[in-house]
Amino acid sequence: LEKILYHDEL
Amino acid sequence: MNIFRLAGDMTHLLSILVLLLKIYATKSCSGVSRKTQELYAIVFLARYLDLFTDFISVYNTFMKIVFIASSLAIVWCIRVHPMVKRSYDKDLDTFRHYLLVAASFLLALFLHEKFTFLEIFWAFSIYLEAVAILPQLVLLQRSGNVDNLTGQYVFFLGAYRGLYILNWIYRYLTEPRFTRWIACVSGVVQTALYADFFYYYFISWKNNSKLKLPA
Repeated sequence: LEKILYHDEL
Repeated sequence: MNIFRLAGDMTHLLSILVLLLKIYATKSCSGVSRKTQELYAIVFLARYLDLFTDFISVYNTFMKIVFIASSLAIVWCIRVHPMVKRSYDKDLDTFRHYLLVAASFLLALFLHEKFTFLEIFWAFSIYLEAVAILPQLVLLQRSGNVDNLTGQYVFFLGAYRGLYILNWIYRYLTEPRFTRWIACVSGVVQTALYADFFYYYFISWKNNSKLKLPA
């Protein structure tokens, strides 16, 4: 989950 | 997603649309740095490798595809389209952009979140994006006169960066575990590069005169 949250911007 | 992030993404999209409009309407890329556009294409291709591994939202996936496709389309126009190609002045666009690519990649090898293929390319894309505007700014400064659409293109790109900083401040204040040094520090550096341009942009706007950059 952390990794996904980390790259949630464009 | 907060309002600053959304507004940032929209101005980013708008900047690309303005550039495409300029190239399409005038069939010319005068004042546009092909090198900056190629760097952006590399930035998007390197960053969105996670298109195949991570899904965040339909919005994110859609925007990633739009950014990759539009940046490739712009590079294609400048390199291949017969009329647009003719208007490209390579003598003005002399920035050694491969040095930026090499330096960004080297930095990514040392400064990254995790030593994995995707993370290194992600960090590389962040560093490269921070400096990718340099060939464009140098070209504008060398040519002095900036046509309206090119000026607006750079203005919207700078606005996008500024809004992303507001987005990070907002997230820092509202999300308990929001820390992302690589993106934020690079983002601030990137935005600072626009300071000079913005200064002259506002002067010309205030005086209602054509944008001119000092040599």
